[in-house]
Amino acid sequence: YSFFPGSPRWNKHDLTYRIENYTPDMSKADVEFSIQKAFQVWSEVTPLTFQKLNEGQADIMISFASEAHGDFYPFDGPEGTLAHAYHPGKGIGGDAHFDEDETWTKDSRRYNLFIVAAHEFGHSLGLYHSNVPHSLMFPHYSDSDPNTFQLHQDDINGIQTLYGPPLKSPKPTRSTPKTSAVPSTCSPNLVFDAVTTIRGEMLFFKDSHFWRKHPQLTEVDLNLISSFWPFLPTGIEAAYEVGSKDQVLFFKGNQYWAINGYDLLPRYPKNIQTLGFPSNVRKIDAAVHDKYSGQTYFFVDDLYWRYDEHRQAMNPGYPRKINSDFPGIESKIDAVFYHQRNFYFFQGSQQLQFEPSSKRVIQIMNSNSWFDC
Amino acid sequence: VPLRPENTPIGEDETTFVLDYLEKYYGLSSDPIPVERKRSNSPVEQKIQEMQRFLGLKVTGKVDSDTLEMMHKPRCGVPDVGK
Repeated sequence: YSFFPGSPRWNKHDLTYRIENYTPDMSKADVEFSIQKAFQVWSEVTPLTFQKLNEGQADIMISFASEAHGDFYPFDGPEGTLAHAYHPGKGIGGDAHFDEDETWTKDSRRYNLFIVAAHEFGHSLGLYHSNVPHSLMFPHYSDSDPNTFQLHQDDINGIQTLYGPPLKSPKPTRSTPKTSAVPSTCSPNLVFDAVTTIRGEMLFFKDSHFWRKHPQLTEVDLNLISSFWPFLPTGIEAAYEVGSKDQVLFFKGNQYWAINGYDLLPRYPKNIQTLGFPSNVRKIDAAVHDKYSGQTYFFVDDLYWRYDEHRQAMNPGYPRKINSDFPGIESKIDAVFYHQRNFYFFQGSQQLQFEPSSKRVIQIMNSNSWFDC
Repeated sequence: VPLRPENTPIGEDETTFVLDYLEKYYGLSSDPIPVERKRSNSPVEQKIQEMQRFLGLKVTGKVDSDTLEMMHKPRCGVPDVGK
């Protein structure tokens, strides 16, 4: 490994980054996931943390550009130079530029954005090139499998010379999810934290990840929550969509977040007591909105509340016992969502399809029956 | 276009490509090289040796096929040595 002349480094551990524009070669979410994973390569072996900003000046500004692009190092069209980055410092210091004349991918076809970004961010943190052939900081692109990527010891030695090893106690950072272990999609014992619909798709949340499923498509996508909504915590406990407002609300503890697409709505997160819950309710187990009645149901232990989205207020006469109005649904509920006039309740690794019109459970399935295992 | 037979001198465009590469990544000075310097162990030859050493190639000081192939590989735009 080697350092830039003078060994410039950041004199703080909590760094920020901002993606100024996106390559049309990949979806916005895939770009964000690749960038977030590339930072995670370095945050896992140092005390550094990386927080994504959506506006303003960040320490590390990331952009895609072709040919001459405002610095003294124009790109050169397809192939050749893929990207470059600047060592730590003010202004352009730390920034990373990617050549838009390349084709950027999220898989092992050339060129994988995650692999190139991890290399460039090594420069953004102060590493120069290494002459160790299989190290990440070797100057040439390596066709390694992005899914089995491992940082070379030479890279680790270099970056830890600049910033030291990770802090002993696990640090709560955005870019290093608490349980980055990837959950197994077809495990028969899969228990979800929360489930919701969003713009015609279904999202199944577990720890720091969520599965994305379109009812008409067979494949299912696994993503990090932070790659879509970096402001959300891991371990979401409840979630529901109000389609008429194009909003999804997420709950954890006594807080809740409202989003529209990728964006957090202003003045969120809020306290759940603002919805009308008594102060002894400290968390929500599950929530679901029935778009036909305009009512939202909140489930807490063996009770449930009904909230009128039109009046924006709890209905009087609640809470009521869950099994008095949802026969066959016992407490405690892990998650619930609404699909084609039915409620789908998740309890442990079971899923119960409840038909409100006949007030009965009409089918019992595995929780991950939607994943075509 | 048939492959060039082994060790034939590289064409004009390749010479330019090689000099560009050495300027960009190994700090070869872009000032014109005085003719008398060409005969000695010229800066170009030194830079070629530096590149071959850094990238783990056989150090010949000549742009042999391995060296030329390495120069054409996609890479990061940050130099390998120098500022």
